[in-house]
Amino acid sequence: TSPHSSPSSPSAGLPPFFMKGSIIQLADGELKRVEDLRTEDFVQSAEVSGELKIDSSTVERIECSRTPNAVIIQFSVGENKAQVCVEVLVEYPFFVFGQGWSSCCPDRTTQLLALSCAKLSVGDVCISLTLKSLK
Amino acid sequence: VPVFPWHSLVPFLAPTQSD
Repeated sequence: TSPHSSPSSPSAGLPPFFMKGSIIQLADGELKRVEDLRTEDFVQSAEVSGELKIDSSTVERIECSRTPNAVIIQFSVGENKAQVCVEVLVEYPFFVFGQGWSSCCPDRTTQLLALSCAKLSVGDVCISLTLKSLK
Repeated sequence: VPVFPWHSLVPFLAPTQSD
């Protein structure tokens, strides 16, 4: 099941849970608003979950995409520094360690989602997930 | 009010494991 937002959503193209005020359930059951999440919430939730592991994904490069309003972000993921590229809308928010929500176009994120964001830059370390058991 | 799981919010950047 892919998390498509409804056409009526003002966050067209983005999943609905990034909208300011969205209720997020942490792994221990605690409920928080998306804008109140902190680095520890993700780290602790991953610890509780058992299956998921938090990786540090460093932004290596941000380049324009042929898709309008999209960018291609190259990450260096985890201890192995695996290179992974993702194509996302410029307003798509990532969670940067110790900093919080950040996007390539924070003004647009704030406009569309009311979620306040910092500017995502090369060198930022984002929270990402992998499966724990890869043996 | 919909409640979303925490892990929806962060990308799943599993590197491709090629053995």
